[in-house]
Amino acid sequence: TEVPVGHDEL
Amino acid sequence: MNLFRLFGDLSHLASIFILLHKIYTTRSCRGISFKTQALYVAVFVSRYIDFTYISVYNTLMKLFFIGSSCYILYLMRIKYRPTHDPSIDTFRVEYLVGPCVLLGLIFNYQFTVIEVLWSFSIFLESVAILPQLFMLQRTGEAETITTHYLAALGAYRALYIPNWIYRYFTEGTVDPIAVTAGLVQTGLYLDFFYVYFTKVMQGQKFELPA
Repeated sequence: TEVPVGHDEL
Repeated sequence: MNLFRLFGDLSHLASIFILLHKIYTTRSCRGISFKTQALYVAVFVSRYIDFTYISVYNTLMKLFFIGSSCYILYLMRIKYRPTHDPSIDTFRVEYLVGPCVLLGLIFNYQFTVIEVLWSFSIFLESVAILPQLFMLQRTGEAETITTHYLAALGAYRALYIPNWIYRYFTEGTVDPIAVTAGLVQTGLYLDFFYVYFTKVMQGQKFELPA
């Protein structure tokens, strides 16, 4: 598993 | 984007419109914690200044949350100032901000200003509702519209949880900082949700047992 890049969540 | 996240974001949007509606129709910000609202400004400003382009949706939402939270502070501090009673809004915010700064410095994905601010904002958001809940606890009751605001706000982070589970299975991604803080944030609402579902949804007034 990876951390989602660029923080696409609000 | 999945439905859980979309509905989570819509619930967040709805909560802000409910709050504005409450302030406008009652011409008062009674029952609303200024401290919680000020913490949300800190949360949105520290999280959304990264200027990373994701999508039009993302940018518009970020602008909306920064703009509306500042506007609510203006309403509370200037326009409807006399309707706010600071003597019941007594939660000590420094006990929240201090530890969140520390947590942000310790737990982050990269030791850069932007990333530390992002982590800080995630931790701060998870506890930003405490002054509001504390105020509710002190007064022991709330206007129904205020409870709808809180329910929509709580539903927002609650809906992010199935979103993370969905993303784990579809994209294989996990964001441990957001998930941990999100679980804490949702947990803080449990008591409130219990009273909301057993009383307000049955048409009764929101009143805490003495």
